[in-house]
Amino acid sequence: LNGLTAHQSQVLNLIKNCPIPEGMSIQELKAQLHNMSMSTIQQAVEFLSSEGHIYSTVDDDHFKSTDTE
Amino acid sequence: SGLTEEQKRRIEENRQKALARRAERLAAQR
Repeated sequence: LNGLTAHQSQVLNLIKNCPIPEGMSIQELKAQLHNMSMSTIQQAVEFLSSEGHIYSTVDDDHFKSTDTE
Repeated sequence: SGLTEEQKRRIEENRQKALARRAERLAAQR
């Protein structure tokens, strides 16, 4: 659809809908994506970041989406 | 928000870099 896998889309949507100014942490993603392993989440985050869909914020553990704002 | 000026600056900088990467990828797809 948008060139993303189902896992990547799920991760992106959660980050996109996070209202916190510093964005969403990897830990929070893991807490919400019960069906996804940590390495799958990290791979999705890495891909989304390399494609410019998301970016790190206050540290390398928090992410926001470029599609919001 | 509870962010410091330095954090806000860093976030905005990273946002601009991500937007540039996004534009680059989209251009490469055409």
